[in-house]
Amino acid sequence: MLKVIAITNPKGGVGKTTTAINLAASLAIAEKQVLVIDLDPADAVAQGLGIRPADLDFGAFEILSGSANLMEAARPSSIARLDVIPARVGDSEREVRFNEVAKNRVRLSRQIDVLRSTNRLPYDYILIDTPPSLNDLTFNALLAADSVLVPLQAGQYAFNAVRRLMQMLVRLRKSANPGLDVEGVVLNFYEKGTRVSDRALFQARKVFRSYLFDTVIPKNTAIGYAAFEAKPVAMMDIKSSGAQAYLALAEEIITRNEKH
Amino acid sequence: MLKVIAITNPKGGVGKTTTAINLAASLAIAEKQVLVIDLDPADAVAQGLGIRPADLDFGAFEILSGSANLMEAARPSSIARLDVIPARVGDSEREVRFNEVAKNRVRLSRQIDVLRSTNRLPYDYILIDTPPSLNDLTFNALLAADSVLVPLQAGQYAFNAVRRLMQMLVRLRKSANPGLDVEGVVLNFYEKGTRVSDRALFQARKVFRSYLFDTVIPKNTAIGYAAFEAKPVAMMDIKSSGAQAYLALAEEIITRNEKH
Ligand SMILES: Nc1ncnc2c1ncn2[C@@H]1O[C@H](COP(=O)(O)OP(=O)(O)OP(=O)(O)O)[C@@H](O)[C@H]1O
Ligand SMILES: Nc1ncnc2c1ncn2[C@@H]1O[C@H](COP(=O)(O)OP(=O)(O)OP(=O)(O)O)[C@@H](O)[C@H]1O
Ligand SMILES: [Mg+2]
Ligand SMILES: [Mg+2]
Repeated sequence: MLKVIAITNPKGGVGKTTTAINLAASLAIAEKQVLVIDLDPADAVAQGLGIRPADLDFGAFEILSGSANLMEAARPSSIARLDVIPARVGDSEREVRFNEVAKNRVRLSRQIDVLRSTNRLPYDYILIDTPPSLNDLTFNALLAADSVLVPLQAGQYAFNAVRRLMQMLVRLRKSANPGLDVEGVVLNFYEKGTRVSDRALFQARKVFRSYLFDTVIPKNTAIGYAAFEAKPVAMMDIKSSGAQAYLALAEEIITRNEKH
Repeated sequence: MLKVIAITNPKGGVGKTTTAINLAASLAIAEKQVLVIDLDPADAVAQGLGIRPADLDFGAFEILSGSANLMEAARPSSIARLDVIPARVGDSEREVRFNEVAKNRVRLSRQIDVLRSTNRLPYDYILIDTPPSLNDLTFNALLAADSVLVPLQAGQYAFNAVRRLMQMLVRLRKSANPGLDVEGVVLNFYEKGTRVSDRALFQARKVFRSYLFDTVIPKNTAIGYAAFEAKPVAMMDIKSSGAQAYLALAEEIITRNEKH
C-alpha cells in the first residue's frame, strides 16, 4: 500500500516542514518505508535533516523539469527507512525556473503513477512538504497526493487560511483530483492553559470535527532546538513532549489507513 | 515626504502582518499619516484591524486589475491617521485572478507614482504587507517600494529565507527598481534568555550588522491576543512589551528617515 500525503497550509509558519520531517521520522521508527519530497524552494527539509542539497545530483527541481525520476533522486537520510528528495533549488535563477516548470501541474503525479505501477512498491508513505502558498508547486503536490494533512497553528489568522485551502480543494476535486481526501488537521504550538490555545482547540473541534487528529502537537522548545541540530526531535530527545506527540500522530495515521 | 516600505520575508509566520498592522498604528500614534496596503490573499490585515473587506467597494484586487485607484480604495480605520486597503480577495476564483493580474508587476508602482505626482501628498508612510512567497504579488510590492523591512523570526529556517530574499533583491535592483533599499531587519518573537533567541540575536547582529534594527520585538501574548480583539496591540494594552517595542520601532524608522 502506497499512501501519498501532501502537507499543506497557505498560512506561513504553522509547522509544515516540522511536521514533514518529524512525522516522516516517526513513521520510519514505526517500521514503515518513507520518502519525503520537498517542493518548497526554501529547501528547509534538507536543512532539518542535515542534508546539503548541493551535494546531491538530483532534487525536486530535476523531477519537475523532467531530467530525473523519483527513484534516481531519492537519497537515504541518516534515519533508517527514511529517504529524502530535497527541492535542490539553490539560487534565485533556479527558483524562477522551478516555478515555471511547476506550471505543468501534473508533473509530480505522473512520476508517482510510474512508481505505483512497479511490482514492489519501495515506500509505504510519501510525504510532500509545500510552500506557504496556493501556487503551482503546491498544486503539483495536491494533484499527486491521496490526501492532505493540514498543520494548524493556534492563532487568529489560522482558521481563515484553512478555509481558503478547503475551498481550493473543492475546486481541485472537481477539476483534477477527484480522489483527494483530507487526511486530517493537526493542532500545533499548543500551550496548555493559555487563552489562545484553549480557544483554538475549542474552535478547531467545532469546525473540523472528526477531521481533527486526537494528537495535539505541543509548543516544545526541543522541536525548535532539534531543527538547529539538523535532526528530527525523536532522534535528539525521544522523551520530549514533541517527540512523543509525533510518534502518537504516526500511530494515529497508521491506524486510520491500515485498519481497512 | 512619502516613504513606501514593503514588509517582506518568504519565510512564513515571521510576523509580516503583525508588523504591518502594529508599525502602521505606531507611526499613526507618532502623528504620521499612514496607509497600509495588503497584497496577501489571506486578507489578514483587514482581520487584524476589524475591517470586513466584503463591506468595501474596492481593495488591492481592484487596484491591480485596474478598476480603481489608490485614493478610491483607501478607507479610514478605527485609528486616527491610519487608512487601509485590504486585499479584498474573497474566494478562490478571485484568488486565481489576483495572481494573474499581478503578472504585470508594475501595476502598483504606477499607481504610487500617480500619488507621488499630486501636490499635497496624503501620506507620510505607505506600508505594504506581502504573502510568504517571492511571487508576482510580492514583486508588485518590491517594485513600488522605496525600501524593504524584513521581520526575522528567531528559529533555524529563518536565515536562509532572508538570504533568498537578499539574492532576489540584487536581481530586482539590476532589472527593475535600482533605488530599492533595505529599511532594516527586525528580530521578532524574542524570548530573553532562551538558547534559540540568544543564538538568533547573536547571528543576526553578525550577519545583518547595521541593517538590524536596535528595537527587538519580544514574544508577547498581548500581540497574539490583540489580533483576536482585531486591534493593534497599542490600542489594547499600550504598556505591554509588544506595544512598547512597536512604538520604539516607529521612532527608529522616523529618526532614520527624517534626519536627512
Ligand atoms: N510545536 C512546535 N514547538 C516549537 N517550535 C516549533 C513547533 N513547530 C514548529 N516550530 C518552529 O517554528 C518555526 C516554524 O515552523 P516551520 O518552519 O516548520 O513552519 P512551516 O509551516 O513549514 O513554515 P513555512 O510556511 O515558512 O514553510 C520553525 O522555527 C520550527 O522549528
Ligand atoms: N512578537 C509576537 N509575539 C506573539 N505572537 C506573535 C508575535 N508576532 C506575531 N505573532 C503571532 O504569530 C502568528 C504569525 O504572525 P503573522 O501572521 O503576523 O506572520 P506572517 O509573517 O504575516 O505570516 P504569513 O507568512 O502567513 O503571512 C500570528 O498568530 C501572530 O498573532
Ligand atoms: Mg516550511
Ligand atoms: Mg501575513
